[in-house]
Amino acid sequence: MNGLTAHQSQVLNLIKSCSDPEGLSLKDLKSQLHNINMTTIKQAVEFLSSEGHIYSTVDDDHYKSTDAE
Amino acid sequence: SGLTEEQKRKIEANRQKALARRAERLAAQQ
Repeated sequence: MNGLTAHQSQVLNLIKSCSDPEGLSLKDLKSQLHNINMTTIKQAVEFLSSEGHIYSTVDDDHYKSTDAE
Repeated sequence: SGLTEEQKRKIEANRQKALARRAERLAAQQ
């Protein structure tokens, strides 16, 4: 609906919901998305980053959303 | 927060770059 796959939307929604200034780590994402494997999570993160939906924070393992209030 | 000033600057720079990418992608879709 927003041009994202179901997996990409799930990853984006979790990152959006995180209020930590460091953002959400890949490990956090994996622990909350039991139905998606790490390779798919990384691919979703890469796509969302290239589209400007999310950005890396303290390192390439932590992400925040540009849509966050 | 526990972030250093340097980390905060880096994060803000990454946020600005991401916003620019987002704007580019949206413009390309028009």
